Amino acid sequence: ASMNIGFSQLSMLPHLADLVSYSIQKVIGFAKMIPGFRDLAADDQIVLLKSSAIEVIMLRSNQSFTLEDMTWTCGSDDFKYRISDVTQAGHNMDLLEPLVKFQVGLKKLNLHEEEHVLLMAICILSPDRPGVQDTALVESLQDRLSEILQSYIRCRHPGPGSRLLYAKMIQKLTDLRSLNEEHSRQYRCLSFQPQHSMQLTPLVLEVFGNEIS
Amino acid sequence: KKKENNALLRYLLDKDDV
Repeated sequence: ASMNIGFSQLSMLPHLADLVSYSIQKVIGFAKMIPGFRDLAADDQIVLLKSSAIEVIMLRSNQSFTLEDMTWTCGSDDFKYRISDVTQAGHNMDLLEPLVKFQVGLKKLNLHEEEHVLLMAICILSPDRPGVQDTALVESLQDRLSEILQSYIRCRHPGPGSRLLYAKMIQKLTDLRSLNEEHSRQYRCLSFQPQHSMQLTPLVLEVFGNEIS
Repeated sequence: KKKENNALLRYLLDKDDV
């Protein structure tokens, strides 16, 4: 009964909407520190952020993801996010099953923090996002980050863990594209229902789209 | 209309992060 009540009212939606809204602000702050990002036209900066925000949040959240119990444990056990918390925010297993699989795979790469940060920057500076105008400039910035990442792995990532590591990291970016699409599909359903879209934040509505407007 | 679009994103991009 409690599950049904939780589900129908999406009891976790307000909290997760706030968490995602806060995270989007952090992604924007991070993007502004990427060399060259601020030199892009404002419209391209906006296109890149809107299309990559959810992917960077999924990447960033891997730090708190734990293989022990397949949850995002942020600090003490009071701040532990389980799959059930995300379903009670309106998402279903079509997203969560591949998302957990993605988190497990990423965790097992045991990335250095430098590699993790570079991967998020490379994810943001993807020239193939729909609506990008100056794809050549975005591509040149991404290429530079990719070269830095490959050099870092060669010089600083010793031992067996580094074998094919760059290729595995790029594969994670591909996985994120399909997670992004599934998230968008489920978000669209959610945002069509006024009783749920009213619980989202202005920034979430702006970044993920506000069907109502 | 275009200008009004993404007003929050533009603000967060332009504001000076401490």
